[in-house]
Amino acid sequence: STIVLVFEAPAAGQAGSNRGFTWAVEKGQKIKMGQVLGHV
Amino acid sequence: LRHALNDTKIRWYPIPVGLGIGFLGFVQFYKTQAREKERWEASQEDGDEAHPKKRPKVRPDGPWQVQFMSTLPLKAMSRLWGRFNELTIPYYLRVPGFKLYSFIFGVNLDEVSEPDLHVYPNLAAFFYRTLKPGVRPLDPDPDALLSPSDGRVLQFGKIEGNDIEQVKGMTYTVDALLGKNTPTPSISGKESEPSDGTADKGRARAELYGDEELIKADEEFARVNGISYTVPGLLSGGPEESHYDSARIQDQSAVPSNPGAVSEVRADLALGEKPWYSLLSPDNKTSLYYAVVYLAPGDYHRFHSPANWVVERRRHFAGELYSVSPYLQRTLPGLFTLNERIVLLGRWRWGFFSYIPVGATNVGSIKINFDKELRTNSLLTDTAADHAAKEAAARGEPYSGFAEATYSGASAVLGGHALRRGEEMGGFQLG
Repeated sequence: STIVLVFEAPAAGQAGSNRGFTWAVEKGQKIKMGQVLGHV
Repeated sequence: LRHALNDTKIRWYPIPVGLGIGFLGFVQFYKTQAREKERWEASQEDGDEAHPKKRPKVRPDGPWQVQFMSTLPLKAMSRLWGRFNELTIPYYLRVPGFKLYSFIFGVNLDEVSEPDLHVYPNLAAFFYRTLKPGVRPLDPDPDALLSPSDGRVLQFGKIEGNDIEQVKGMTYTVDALLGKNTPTPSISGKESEPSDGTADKGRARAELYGDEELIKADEEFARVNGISYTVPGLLSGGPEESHYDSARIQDQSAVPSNPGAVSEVRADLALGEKPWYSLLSPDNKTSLYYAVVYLAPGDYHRFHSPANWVVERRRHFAGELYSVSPYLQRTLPGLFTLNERIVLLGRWRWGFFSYIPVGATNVGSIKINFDKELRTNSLLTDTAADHAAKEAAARGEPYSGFAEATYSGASAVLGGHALRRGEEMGGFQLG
């Protein structure tokens, strides 16, 4: 089974905004529910 | 002959289980083909053009393995596999059986909420097991997007344009994955006052998306599914950080707001005027991202909400049921646009949010806890799809391949069903 997430988030590196989405995973990494995929 | 019949000793031999399964599969396949043929002949008589036979069967391209798979009755096999896994296992075989399964697929039995494995009557029940409280702590950072389930991160990245180009071996268009168009709102009529009278619409929406003064006025403004929500709690962010300004909210008159039923399935599909990307923010301060998490057979197969968000509508693509193993993901381009899947569309504090559980042959059913009407991987699904195709053809419109339901009835104020970070949303069931 697979779950795909498609979502909108602040683009990293926007002028005048310190928010931007960054990934916190590696490709092929094992992950548990509740762990971090990424941060805004 | 009489002598042979009377005097020959009768000896019984066990039939191999695989042979039995093969035979049942063949019988099922033969019945399905006969029924299709019968229906097709009937449609020939009355000239019915919209017969499924006329609907182009999606032929995936790819190596011979994929072509071979596309000729197999995968749905019938999935249902058969589901039936097989719902057979009750003899009581004393359950513990060794589940331990063997756990050993082969790497299930951590220490995390399973039910210590006595005898409780699980069959493999389907064990597959849909729950975990002990606390074994999956949520990351405390409110700005973190959480993993929706156990599994392996197969792909992730940013979406440029319509194609998800950064994905090796998996090229598909977002439109194909999410379904491009949406039917005209199924709930007709003007915006009306919420029947429970909790708040007037404009004020409530402003509260939802960040109008500080109004929030101070009424911290607890919505009771959804019996749980009271505060705006900051729901969207896990200070109102001043919220992405929407109330002016923008005001012009969303197209958003269905009539409470109506919790969800309403509309099998007839017409080209509407509100594609999925109408939910995207008009300013260009945001981008689209995607992530793909693969659940192996031994993983915990219930899935959860990765953030606070409001799901507004659901699109069910009946699709085929190919395996979603990493191998097939690499070899079958556009796999996810072929498979049976549920596309949940909604919003979170940063804009558009969608959550797409994708089914597979060995794990056919997708369950969404708050959508009692959803049936996947069942004959009903096929029948609904045929029905939808006929109706769309009768109206001279193309069949866009999915049945849609909206959750606007869940909360008139939020315009959808609110999900909390880490809340269980449903799961994958065998067969």
